[in-house]
Amino acid sequence: MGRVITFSNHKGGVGKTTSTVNVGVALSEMGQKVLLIDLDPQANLTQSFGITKVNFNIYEALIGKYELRWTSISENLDVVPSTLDLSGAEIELGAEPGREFILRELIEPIRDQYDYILLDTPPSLGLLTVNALTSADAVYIPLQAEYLALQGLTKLTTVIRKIQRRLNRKLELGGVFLTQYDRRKILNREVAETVSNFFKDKVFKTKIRDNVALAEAPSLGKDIFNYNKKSNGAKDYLSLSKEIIARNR
Amino acid sequence: MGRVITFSNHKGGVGKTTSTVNVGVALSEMGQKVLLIDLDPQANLTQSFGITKVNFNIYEALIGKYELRWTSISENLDVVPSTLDLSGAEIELGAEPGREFILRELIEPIRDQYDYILLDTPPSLGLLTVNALTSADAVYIPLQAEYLALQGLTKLTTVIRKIQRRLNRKLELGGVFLTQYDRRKILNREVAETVSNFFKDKVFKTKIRDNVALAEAPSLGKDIFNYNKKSNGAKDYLSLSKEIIARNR
Ligand SMILES: Nc1ncnc2c1ncn2[C@@H]1O[C@H](COP(=O)(O)OP(=O)(O)OP(=O)(O)O)[C@@H](O)[C@H]1O
Ligand SMILES: Nc1ncnc2c1ncn2[C@@H]1O[C@H](COP(=O)(O)OP(=O)(O)OP(=O)(O)O)[C@@H](O)[C@H]1O
Ligand SMILES: [Mg+2]
Ligand SMILES: [Mg+2]
Repeated sequence: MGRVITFSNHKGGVGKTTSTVNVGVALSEMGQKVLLIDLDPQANLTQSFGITKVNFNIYEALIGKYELRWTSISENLDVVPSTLDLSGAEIELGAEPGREFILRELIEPIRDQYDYILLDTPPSLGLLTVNALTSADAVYIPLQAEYLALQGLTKLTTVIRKIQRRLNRKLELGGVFLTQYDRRKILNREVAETVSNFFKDKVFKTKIRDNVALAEAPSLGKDIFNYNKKSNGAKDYLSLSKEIIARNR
Repeated sequence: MGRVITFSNHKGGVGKTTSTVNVGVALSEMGQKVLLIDLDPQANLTQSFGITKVNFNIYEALIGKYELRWTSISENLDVVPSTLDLSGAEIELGAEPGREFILRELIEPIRDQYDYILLDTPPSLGLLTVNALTSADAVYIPLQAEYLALQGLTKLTTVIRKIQRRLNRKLELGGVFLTQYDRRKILNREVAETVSNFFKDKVFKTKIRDNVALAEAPSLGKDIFNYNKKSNGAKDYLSLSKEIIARNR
């Protein structure tokens, strides 16, 4: 039974896409069968794999043109691409009855073909992110260790609780992990302490360090492992992925 | 006649809020009368000034409860605060006739009281950002010098052109400036070159360097000038603000 995990945080630029891509690849290289779904109209996950010439996408599946379709990246990794047109979905689907369950309906029939289904979400708490949270078994929160990023957490946890009550009883706050972390920065260390006091054992031990290789890799359509296996980024995402497997036994 | 400028880019975490705050303060310290409007439901600009106990906000003004109300930060600087409730505005105002002009209607009566009115926008191209673009004389695009941030530019310029044609003929693409820039990173230098080939003289000469003081200042409710006047962040935002004044003569 495939485990559905969404990487969500409405604060922008905290590493949602980078995490979905690299955790996805790490899990697939450890033999897990993985599907990634790009739910962001910016289509950054789709661009990170250099996917250009496909004629299907998540938008057309969500508006009911066809079932989920994906492109295969490697033996154990498939991707459902996004499109810039997806930004119209929030308005178009807004009046649809049960609009929060549309993605879940698309995932159910294919769930058992995968060990993990990972969802990348846009920097907002709109209908696309609500669909992701309604479909997921767990939500993982990537968090930049900075003041402004910390502010949004209360709102995010409030929305998660509402979804747990009304739309998805099985949704679990699976964990929080720090991204773009530089332990030389006092600010990063202070925020890390605040986060671990607040979230306690929900915080992953692995901190994803600030590492420019992670920002370079997508320009070549590569994940961090195929770009630079020895980089801190590759080590950290491998370690995080091992923690994820341990938490999902 | 107050000049209305919006800082917009749907890519998350590129420095929209940090720029609106610090350009706002720099202009006000150079004797310009400035109003900042926080149009992001995350309310990061409001938090950056440590504004907590006010009982008015942009949301209630947008839904028509009252005219624009602001709190005074210093002699030449006022702020219209945001609220977490603003995330409901996109859906609530979606059916309103002329929904794109609501903010412009609120700004018109008070425009002449200021030299500059700066708008901070959320990381999306939804109704709040469209309202900002419809109200503005110029849009400034803060851009992280990274690959994923570069991808969104085509979509952003497409939306700006649509708004120029249909909603706001006077809207000008005022300029693009680089943020979180580290010239030691090859990626940053490469992207900077791509941007200046694409946008030519629209690119501001000033690059905002990566400077942790900019991320620390909001945790004390301060702008960069009151936090650390000698920092690179303070120097860069002062230099950018001088360029902005020169472009708006
Ligand atoms: N650990 C890291 N070290 C250095 N750069 C990183 C790291 N993680 C992500 N980045 C870079 O930071 C930027 C923001 O990351 P990313 O786009 O993954 O965040 P996001 O949360 O998906 O953003 P958005 O809110 O726009 O969807 C990207 O340019 C990415 O390449
Ligand atoms: N030049 C800089 N150097 C270092 N840190 C910076 C710089 N500019 C912004 N930051 C920090 O980077 C993070 C993102 O910046 P900011 O929140 O201003 O971006 P934004 O575009 O407004 O994000 P969002 O898309 O969530 O609205 C913040 O934690 C901020 O403090
Ligand atoms: Mg993303
Ligand atoms: Mg912001």
